[in-house]
Amino acid sequence: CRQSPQKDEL
Amino acid sequence: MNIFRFAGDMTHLISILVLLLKIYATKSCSGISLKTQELYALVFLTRYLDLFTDFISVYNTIMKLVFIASSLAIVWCMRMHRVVRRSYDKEIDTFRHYFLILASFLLAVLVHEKFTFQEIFWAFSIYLEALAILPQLVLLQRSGNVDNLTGQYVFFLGAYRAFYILNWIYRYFTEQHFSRWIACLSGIVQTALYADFFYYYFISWKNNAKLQLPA
Repeated sequence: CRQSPQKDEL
Repeated sequence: MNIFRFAGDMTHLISILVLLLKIYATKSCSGISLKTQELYALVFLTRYLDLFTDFISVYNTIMKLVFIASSLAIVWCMRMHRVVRRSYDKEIDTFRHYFLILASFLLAVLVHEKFTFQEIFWAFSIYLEALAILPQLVLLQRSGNVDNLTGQYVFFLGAYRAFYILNWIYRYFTEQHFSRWIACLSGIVQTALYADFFYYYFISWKNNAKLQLPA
């Protein structure tokens, strides 16, 4: 998995 | 947000509601591991430190608050409630959950995205969540018989993890950036822990029989 900018998951 | 992520959040929410319903309706927490519930409370408290620093959406903020409040309420009930705490299976809920906390913390110190207070606790919460179900699974195995609501609770909790994996696969193909590898790997480990439970859950469902786990 590549990096996502925000931690938008719970 | 995609449908898998939403389904995951909803099955997570349902699992918590089922657990609260069981405790409220039967005034009993038999078959429920206090160790697992304490670990979840710790998971939510350490993961959602970003409540104070990052705003993502009203949905996210509300869900975070619901998860923190419900997990603390469950721990409070099992420890403090005059009637409920009497039904707690203390003598078979003996998993040494402190080791899980220690191991997750050490791993978070070694493997994290950034060496900051918040990032280390975020990684810690991800690792701990992956392992937090273990005391519950061990308790069910030891007690053998699983009552209906407890079985549903663990089932929905497992379904939540399965939907999150579908969500990551979906995001992998639809977005430029994907979920984080720390969360992905831990999520796969976490879901794998449910495999055995799911197997017996489906057998009992297929035979229309009470859920029983082999000793």
